[in-house]
Amino acid sequence: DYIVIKALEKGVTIIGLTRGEITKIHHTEKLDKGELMVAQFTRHTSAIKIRGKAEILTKYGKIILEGE
Amino acid sequence: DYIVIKALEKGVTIIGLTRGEITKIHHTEKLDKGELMVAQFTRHTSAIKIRGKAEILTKYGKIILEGE
Amino acid sequence: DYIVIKALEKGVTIIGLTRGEITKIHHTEKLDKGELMVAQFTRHTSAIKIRGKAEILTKYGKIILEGE
Amino acid sequence: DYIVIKALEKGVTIIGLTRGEITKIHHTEKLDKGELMVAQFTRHTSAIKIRGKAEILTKYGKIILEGE
Amino acid sequence: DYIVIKALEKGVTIIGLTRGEITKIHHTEKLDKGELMVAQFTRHTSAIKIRGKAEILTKYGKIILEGE
Amino acid sequence: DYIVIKALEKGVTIIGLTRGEITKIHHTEKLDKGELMVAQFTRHTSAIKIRGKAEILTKYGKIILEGE
Amino acid sequence: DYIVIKALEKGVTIIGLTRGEITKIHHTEKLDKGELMVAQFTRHTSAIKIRGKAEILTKYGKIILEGE
Amino acid sequence: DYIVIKALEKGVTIIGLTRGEITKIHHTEKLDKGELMVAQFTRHTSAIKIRGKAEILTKYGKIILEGE
Amino acid sequence: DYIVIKALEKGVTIIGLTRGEITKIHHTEKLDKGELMVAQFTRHTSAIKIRGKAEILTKYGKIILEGE
Amino acid sequence: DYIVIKALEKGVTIIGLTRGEITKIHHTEKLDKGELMVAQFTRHTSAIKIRGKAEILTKYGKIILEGE
Amino acid sequence: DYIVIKALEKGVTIIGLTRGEITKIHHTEKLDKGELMVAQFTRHTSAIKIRGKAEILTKYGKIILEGE
Ligand SMILES: N[C@@H](Cc1c[nH]c2ccccc12)C(=O)O
Ligand SMILES: N[C@@H](Cc1c[nH]c2ccccc12)C(=O)O
Ligand SMILES: N[C@@H](Cc1c[nH]c2ccccc12)C(=O)O
Ligand SMILES: N[C@@H](Cc1c[nH]c2ccccc12)C(=O)O
Ligand SMILES: N[C@@H](Cc1c[nH]c2ccccc12)C(=O)O
Ligand SMILES: N[C@@H](Cc1c[nH]c2ccccc12)C(=O)O
Ligand SMILES: N[C@@H](Cc1c[nH]c2ccccc12)C(=O)O
Ligand SMILES: N[C@@H](Cc1c[nH]c2ccccc12)C(=O)O
Ligand SMILES: N[C@@H](Cc1c[nH]c2ccccc12)C(=O)O
Ligand SMILES: N[C@@H](Cc1c[nH]c2ccccc12)C(=O)O
Ligand SMILES: N[C@@H](Cc1c[nH]c2ccccc12)C(=O)O
Repeated sequence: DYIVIKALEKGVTIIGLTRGEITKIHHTEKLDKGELMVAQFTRHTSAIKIRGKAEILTKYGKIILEGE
Repeated sequence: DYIVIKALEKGVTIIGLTRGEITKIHHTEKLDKGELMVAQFTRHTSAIKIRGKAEILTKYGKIILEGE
Repeated sequence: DYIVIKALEKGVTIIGLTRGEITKIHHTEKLDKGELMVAQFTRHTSAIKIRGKAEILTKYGKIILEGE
Repeated sequence: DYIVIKALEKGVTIIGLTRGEITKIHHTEKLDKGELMVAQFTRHTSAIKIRGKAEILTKYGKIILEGE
Repeated sequence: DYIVIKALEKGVTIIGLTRGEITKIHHTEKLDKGELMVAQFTRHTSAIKIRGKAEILTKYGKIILEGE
Repeated sequence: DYIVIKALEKGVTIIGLTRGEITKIHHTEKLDKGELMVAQFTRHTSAIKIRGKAEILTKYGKIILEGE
Repeated sequence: DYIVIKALEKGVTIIGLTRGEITKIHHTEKLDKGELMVAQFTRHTSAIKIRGKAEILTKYGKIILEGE
Repeated sequence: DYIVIKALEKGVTIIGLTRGEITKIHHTEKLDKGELMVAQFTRHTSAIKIRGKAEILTKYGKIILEGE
Repeated sequence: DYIVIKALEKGVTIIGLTRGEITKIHHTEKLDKGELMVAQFTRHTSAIKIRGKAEILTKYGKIILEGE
Repeated sequence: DYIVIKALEKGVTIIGLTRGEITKIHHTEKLDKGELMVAQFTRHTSAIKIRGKAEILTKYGKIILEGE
Repeated sequence: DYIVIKALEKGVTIIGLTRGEITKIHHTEKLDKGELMVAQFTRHTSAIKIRGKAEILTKYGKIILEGE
């Protein structure tokens, strides 16, 4: 399973939250405008938070985040 | 399996309930307006509660929570 | 496998029944109006009862409970 | 695999029959009007009987039981 | 895999035949009019016979038995 | 995997042929008119023969046997 | 996986060919007119030949054999 | 996985090629006109060649071979 | 997984390339006009090249090769 | 699971991010205009970033990146 | 999983990139005009690059590469 994030502005942030008893941030990825990231769920990532203006594709369809 | 929560207001709360004999809160995640979280069911999370004005995507389609 | 319950009134009750030879209540979760719960079937939960005015989503579609 | 039973009257009865060589009742669950139960097939339950006025959802669709 | 039997008259009979080298009856379940049974195939049941006026749901659709 | 046989006359015969190097009859089941049998393929049954006037449901659809 | 053969004349022949390095006939089943056979692929049968006037159902649809 | 070959003339040839490092013929089956063969891929057969006028069914649909 | 090749001219060539660190030809099969080959991917074959005028069926549909 | 990237300009960059606790770049692949790359998720790659003018195909459909 | 490449000009190049920590070329296959290659992802190949004028079929549909 993976999700797709296309940054519609500079500084879109993709935050990986840890799998396990404790939930904390293990990685933050910054995207430039026009960059795209395809990110899986993994042994270390069981939740993902996204900030900023972006287009997000999941198995439930496309979501537009307006950002701030 | 994961669900998607898009916060439509500040302070949307996503509560992870423990898997196992005892059911209690192991993590509470607060979203700012316009933030999005993609959260899996895991070894530690077998139920999720959501409060606040949000758009929620599950395998059964989209649900709008009006919040308070 | 999970089901989704959206509370349409305060005090909607979600009851987890034990898996195994004995069937008894292991957890009762109360929802406020407008709250949503996504609950899996697990090693400890093989049946779920729901009381109160709520919208329930399962693989068979949407069901409206009128409550008392 | 689970089935969904929505009670349309008080006293709807859901009977769990034992898995194994012997077939007998291991649990009887009574529903009030407007209550809903989602019940799985399990290590202990390989057949389920239902009495009373109810709406039943299975993978074959919806069935209305008229009751007595 | 399970099948669903809705009794349209009193005395509908559901017969469980044994799995294995020998084929014999291990259980007979009688339904009252308006009762419903959901029965799985199991380690002990590899064939099911049904007598009487009933509505039967399988993966191949609905079958109406007229009974005697 | 199972097939469904609805007897349209008395004396419909369902013959279970053995799985393995040797192919012989291990069980013959006679149905009365209006009776229905749901029969799985099993460790002991890898082929099934049917005689008489019957309606047969398999994953390929419905087949009407005219009988003699 | 199984196939279905409905004999449209007397003497329809279903031939089971052995699985393994050597390919030879391990069983020949004769059907009377109007008889039906449902035959699986098994540990001993990896190819099946059919002679005579018959209707054959496989996952690719229905085939009519005209026979001699 | 299996394929279906219906011979449209006498002498249709079905050739089984060996699985493994070496590719050679391990079996040749001749069909009479109107005969049908259903052949699986197996531990010994990883490729099949067909000669002659025949109708062939695979998961990609029906193919007509015109033969010589 | 298999692919189907129908030769539209004499001398259609099907080349099996080895699985593993080294990629080389382990088998070349020549088809006469009107012959058909159904070839699996295997422990020894992880890529297949085809030359000549042929009709090729894969899970992506039909492809016509014009040949030289 | 794989994704497809078709470069619409020279210098399209495909960045492989490491699987595991640490997220860092393990490989950067540059594409010339008109080149195409098909890249899987693997034991070493659990996220992929893409820069530049490109057409990207994932299970969620086609995405056009405008590049800088 | 495999992809299909049909060369629309001479010299179409299919490049296999190694699976593992290091990403490098382990094999380059040149196609003549009109030749076709069906290539799997394998233990040794986790990414494939393609150069030249070609038609490429993947699970996401057909892609035409214009080449230089
Ligand atoms: N550490 C948590 C992260 C998480 C996943 N899904 C969640 C839902 C709610 C809250 C936290 C989570 C876990 O692995 O389970
Ligand atoms: N601890 C419970 C949490 C839970 C999951 N689904 C439920 C349904 C009802 C009540 C509690 C639950 C369990 O793992 O089973
Ligand atoms: N303890 C029971 C709970 C249950 C599941 N499905 C049921 C149906 C009917 C009655 C009880 C049940 C079991 O695990 O099997
Ligand atoms: N004890 C039986 C219960 C049962 C399941 N399916 C049935 C069908 C008919 C009669 C009994 C049954 C069993 O596990 O097999
Ligand atoms: N004892 C038999 C019961 C059975 C299943 N399918 C059948 C078909 C025909 C005759 C008997 C059967 C078996 O397990 O195999
Ligand atoms: N004993 C045979 C029965 C059988 C199954 N399918 C067949 C097809 C043809 C002839 C016999 C059979 C076997 O298990 O393989
Ligand atoms: N003995 C052969 C039978 C067979 C199956 N499929 C075939 C196709 C062609 C020729 C023979 C066969 C085998 O198990 O492989
Ligand atoms: N012996 C070969 C047979 C084969 C299967 N598919 C092929 C494609 C091309 C050439 C040969 C083959 C193998 O098992 O792999
Ligand atoms: N020996 C290679 C063959 C191969 C498969 N797919 C490829 C794609 C490109 C180049 C070579 C290949 C392997 O098994 O991996
Ligand atoms: N090293 C991370 C890479 C990653 C995958 N998905 C992510 C989502 C967000 C941030 C990082 C990631 C992991 O394997 O889990
Ligand atoms: N060696 C890498 C090759 C690779 C696959 N997918 C990629 C995506 C981006 C960069 C490199 C790759 C791996 O097996 O993981």
